Amino acid sequence: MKSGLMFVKLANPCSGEGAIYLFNVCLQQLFEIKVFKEKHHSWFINQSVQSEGQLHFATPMDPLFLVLHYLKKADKEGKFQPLDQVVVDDMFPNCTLLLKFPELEKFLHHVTEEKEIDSKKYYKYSKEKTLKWLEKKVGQTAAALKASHVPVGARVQSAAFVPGDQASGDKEEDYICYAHGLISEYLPKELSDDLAKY
Amino acid sequence: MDLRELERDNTGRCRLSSPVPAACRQEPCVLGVDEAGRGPVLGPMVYAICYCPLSRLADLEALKVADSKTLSESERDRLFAKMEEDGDFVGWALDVLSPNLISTSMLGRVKYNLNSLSHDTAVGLVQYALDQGVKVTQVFVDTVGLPETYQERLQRRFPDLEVTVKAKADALFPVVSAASICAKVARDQAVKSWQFIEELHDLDADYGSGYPNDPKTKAWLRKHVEPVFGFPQFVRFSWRTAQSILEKEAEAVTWEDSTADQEGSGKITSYFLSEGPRPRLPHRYFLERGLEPATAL
Amino acid sequence: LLPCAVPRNRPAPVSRFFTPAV
Repeated sequence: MKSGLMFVKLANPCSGEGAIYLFNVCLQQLFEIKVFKEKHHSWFINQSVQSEGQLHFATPMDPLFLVLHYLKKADKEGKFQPLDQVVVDDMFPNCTLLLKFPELEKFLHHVTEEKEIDSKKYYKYSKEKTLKWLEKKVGQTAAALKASHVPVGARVQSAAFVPGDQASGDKEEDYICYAHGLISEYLPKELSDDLAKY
Repeated sequence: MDLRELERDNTGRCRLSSPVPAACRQEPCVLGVDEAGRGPVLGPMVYAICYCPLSRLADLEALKVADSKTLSESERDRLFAKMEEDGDFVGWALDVLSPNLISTSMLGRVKYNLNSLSHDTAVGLVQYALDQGVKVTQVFVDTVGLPETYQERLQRRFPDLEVTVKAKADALFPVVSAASICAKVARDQAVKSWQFIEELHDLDADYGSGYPNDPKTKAWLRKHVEPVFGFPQFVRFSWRTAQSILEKEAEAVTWEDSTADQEGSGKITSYFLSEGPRPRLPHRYFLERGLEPATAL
Repeated sequence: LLPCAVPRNRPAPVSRFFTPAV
C-alpha cells in the first residue's frame, strides 16, 4: 500500500472467476498477474537450488476489458446508466477501483453509446462499437506477434523448444486467428464467438 | 599440433588439418581412417584421416609407422613430427569430438548412438579430403560395429572409391597406422591441456588412464561429482560408469519426458471419452509458456 | 529453461557451473 501498489481480486472477464490484478495507483495503471507453472521445475536462487516457489509476472492490461464485463451485464436492462451504477459487484467489491483510472472515461466511447444530461454522463453498451474496437485490437496483436516472431502456425510442445526459424512460414490468417484466440482470453465466450464471425 | 581452437571451445566438434601436399592433388592417393579414445569415460574421442600418393606409400611405410597401440606416447609424438616433416607427400585431418558432444548426442531427445556418430565423422573427414582436392582412390578403415554394414555404407556413400573395412586395419595398412598416430597424438595433447570451463576447486590432475574400469579413474569421478550439476564436461555423462556414480552420489533429477511416458501408458480410450464438460483450454500462447492467471497470492 | 526438477532445497555452486549471458 505504501508504494501505491495494491493486489486485488476481480472477475476475470473470460472465465468470470476471481483472478488477481495489480493496481499501481501512482502510475494509474492496471496489471494482470500470470503465474509461471511447469510441472517439473526448480529454481537456482543465488548459490542454491529451490524446488518450491512460483514466478509471477505482472503485465500491463487495458482496464476496459474488465469494465466491458460489467457493461455487457448491465446491457440486459437496455438503458443508459451512470458508470458507478454499472460497475458494481458484491462478489468483487474492489471493481470500483476501476473507476479511478482517469484514462478510462476517455476510452469508454470505444465500447459504449454516451449521453450527457446536466453535465452527468450516462453509458450504454454498444456491441457494434465493441466489435470494431476489438477488430483493431486483433490487428495490433497480430502485428506484434509477427514482429516478435511468435510461431503461430504448427503446434509446438513448449516455447522453450521452438527452433528460431519456424515462424517464417506462418500465414497472415494464422496470425489473425492466433491473435483472436489470444484476445479471447480477455473476453466472455459469447463475445469471442461474435468477434470470430465479425 | 596446434590445439588452440579446441582450447578456445572444447564443448563441440573441432576440426584440425594439415595443408594438402601438392602431390596429393595430382596423383591417386591412399587414405586411412582411424580413431582414438573410443573407450575412456574421460576426454574427447578423435577421428583422424591420413593420406599420401599411392606412389609414396613405401616412403610412408619406411617411417616405421607400426601399430600405434604398441608405440609409447613419446614415440608417437616423434613419428607425428616426422610425418609433419614429410609434409610434401603426407597430409592429415582430424575431428576432435568433445565429451559434451558425445554425451549430448547419446542422451539427447533424439538418440544418436556412438556407432552412428563414428560413421558420420569418418564420412565427413573423407568428404573433407575430397573437397580439398585430394585425389583419393582407396580408403582403408578399421571396423566400428559390424564390418559388412560399415563397408556397405561407406561404399554406397563413396561409389567411385575403393573402400576396405577390416579389423586391425591399423596394423595392416600404413595409412591407417599413420591416421591412428595422428588421432592418438591429438587426443593425448587435448587431454593434457584440457581447459575446464567449470571453476573446480582442488582439481586432481591424476585421473589414471581415463578408462571406466581403472580404479584411479573411478575414484577421480567419485571425487569430482557435484550433487546438483554432476561432472565437469570433461566427463562423458552418457557412459554407464558415469551414470551409475551420478545415480548413487548426486541428487535425483526428474525430467518431463520421463514422467510423461508413465502417464502415457493409460487406456487409449481415455483420449477420446471426455469426462463431463471439458473446461475451456487456455490459449496456446499461455499453454506453451506455462502461464496461468493467478487466483491467489 | 530445462524441463527438469531437483526435488530438494540445498546449496549449489551455481556461479561455478553457470555463466550469466545477456
